[in-house]
Amino acid sequence: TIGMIALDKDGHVAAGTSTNGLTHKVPGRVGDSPIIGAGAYADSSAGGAAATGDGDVMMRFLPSYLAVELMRAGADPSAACKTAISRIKRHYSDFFGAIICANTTGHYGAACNKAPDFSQFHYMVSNSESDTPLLKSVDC
Amino acid sequence: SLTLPLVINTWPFKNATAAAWSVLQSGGSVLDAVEKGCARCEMEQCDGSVGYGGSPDEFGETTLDAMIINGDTVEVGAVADLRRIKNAIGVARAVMEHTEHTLLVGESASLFAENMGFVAEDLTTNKSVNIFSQWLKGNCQPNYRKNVFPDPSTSCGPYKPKGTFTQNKSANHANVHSHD
Repeated sequence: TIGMIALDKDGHVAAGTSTNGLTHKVPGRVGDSPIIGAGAYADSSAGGAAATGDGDVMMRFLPSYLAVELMRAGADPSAACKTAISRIKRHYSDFFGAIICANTTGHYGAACNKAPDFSQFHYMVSNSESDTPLLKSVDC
Repeated sequence: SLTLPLVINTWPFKNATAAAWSVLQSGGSVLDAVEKGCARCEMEQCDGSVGYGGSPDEFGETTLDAMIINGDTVEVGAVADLRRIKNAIGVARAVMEHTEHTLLVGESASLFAENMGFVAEDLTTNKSVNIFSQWLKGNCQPNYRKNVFPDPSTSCGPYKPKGTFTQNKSANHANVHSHD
């Protein structure tokens, strides 16, 4: 799955997702990726977020919407991402998932939940400081 | 901010980031950037979890889900369980721009896509056939069914509901190779 957030120099935000979902899923099953507020969310007055992982679990908590609303309330992107993950962890302690967050000033962050074979989450960033895609990571 | 514009995406899909960044640098909109970035991953079948030929379902079919959102207007276009169309993010954009709806699913979404000019083609590849074959040979493991018979942890279907339900902990089959 890819989840992406784009901001232009004026702070306009868009977000999107694309996936083929879980392997061996029950036919007809849909995960969080196409669900607004779950797979991704964006509001140009606050920022954007996109989630990835076990969509059957993550879609129950609308983590992308939560993260954007936390940024609107003043949380920095990393803290917003961490809180969104923590809310899910309360109910599913070992779920597989991660989220990226960006606010309208161009600050960004990510968070993930530690699971078997998943202790670090990698994501990509391009901004005017780098002008080329940079690989970033966050410890779960 | 001095750091804007910005493109950020999940997982180390560098070419997708570069594609989106290129759109912004050439004066394109953030919607164009997200669409082109995700479409690049669909074409490149990023880590097998995006685009055609990956994550076959119980019948061996690949289906696609995608969504795009405009943060200025909170207009959204999304497709789910899309069949036979490779450019899922493009269809999601078409849902946003050519309907007043938010989410189209299944065969009807595919028909909409065809009517909007998207090409219908088989999403199966040799790789997805192989993944499906290995799953069948391995007694259909991993398996997302529960409270059915025959026992889904040891047997393939078809399945029927079991009379008595047990509240089992989720098995957590999602991982870095199979995710949303």
